[in-house]
Amino acid sequence: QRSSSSFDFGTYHTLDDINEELDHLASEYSFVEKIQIGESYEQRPLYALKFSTGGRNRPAIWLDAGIHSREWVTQASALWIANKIASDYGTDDSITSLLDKMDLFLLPVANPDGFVYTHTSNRMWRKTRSKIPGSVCVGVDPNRNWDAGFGGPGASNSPCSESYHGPSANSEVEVKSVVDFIKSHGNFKAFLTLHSYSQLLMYPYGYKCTRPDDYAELESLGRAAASSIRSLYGTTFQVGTICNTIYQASGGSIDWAYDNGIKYSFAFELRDTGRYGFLLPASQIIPAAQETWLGLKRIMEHVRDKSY
Amino acid sequence: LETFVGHQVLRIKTKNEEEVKQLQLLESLEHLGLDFWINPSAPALPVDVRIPAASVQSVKAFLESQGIAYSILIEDLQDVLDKEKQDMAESAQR
Repeated sequence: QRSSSSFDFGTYHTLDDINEELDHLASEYSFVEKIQIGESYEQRPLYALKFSTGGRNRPAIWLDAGIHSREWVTQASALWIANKIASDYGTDDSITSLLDKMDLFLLPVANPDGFVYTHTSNRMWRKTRSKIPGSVCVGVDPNRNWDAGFGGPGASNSPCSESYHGPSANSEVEVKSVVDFIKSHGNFKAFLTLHSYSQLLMYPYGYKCTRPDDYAELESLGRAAASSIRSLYGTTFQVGTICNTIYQASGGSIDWAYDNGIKYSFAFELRDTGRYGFLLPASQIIPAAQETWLGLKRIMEHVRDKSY
Repeated sequence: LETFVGHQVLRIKTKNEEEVKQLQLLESLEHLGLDFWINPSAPALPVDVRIPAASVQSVKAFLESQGIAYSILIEDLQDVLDKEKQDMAESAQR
């Protein structure tokens, strides 16, 4: 018997409520499984949803959200997207053909310690909550902690900075857990990460200002995805490399993924443009998720059809 | 619980590399407690920064003395936070 869910995708939720909803999705759909890929610094489980309709070690797509904990619309969008994928399989041709060929892994709260901290202590918290020996300041920017130009331009060596890169690459267990999982799986074809603020769709590189080998394909795919996003509510996303679009930033996840052979590596910066900062009104969660989904789907279809 | 009463978010628009450098200098002044939502990088890109109440006047004075243009994106961050909290409470009740 199917259970009914009272989960409201159009509002913000605590970590406990999110984890409960992950359980619900996994129980509702036979091809959805909740898996644990590690534990945070404060020993919270890192839960991902695995969407798989069969096969063994199929080519896969990675999608994460909330690595910067205050970017609440990303965790909320990831849940809406998870439900969309699960409920549309079997009725939507695009999702059905995607999941008949590939697996999808979705990590909706990549930084659970930070997320809980935004709910309980400081709504503007961005980093992890790891303690830094010798410093009164807490936390590392987990999107400066990947082994991709680690410690280079666009990351701070001050533990008190919002963009502190950490003592060493992968020092943050939240980052290392994803790295270990992706390496041990060995067959990821796309790495997509959701951030929020200023409406951008970016591909490598961020740690250097040179174009990636697949520049032409990534640029064209990025533009196609931005066009899909715009088709729903007219939201304009700027497309380009991290360095050209926003600023040089080292130690980022999509640079690591690309340098480790995952060609289709993109970072989304969802709404908003600044008027609400990271406090995007809940009424905009579903529109943000809907338009983001169109962009993600465009990329996923390309990945599905262009095996490499 | 940390509150953000009087914190403002400014959008700063730079005209040239010199102004970008001035903002990068500002970024390095840790005692101001600035939280850059978009860091200073190139003249064409805006810079968004959250400024604690105690630093608002000094940052504005600095920008005005250097002739750097800015506008206020969020007048009082705590007002927006309170609204969010109220929305969440109403949703939970529903």
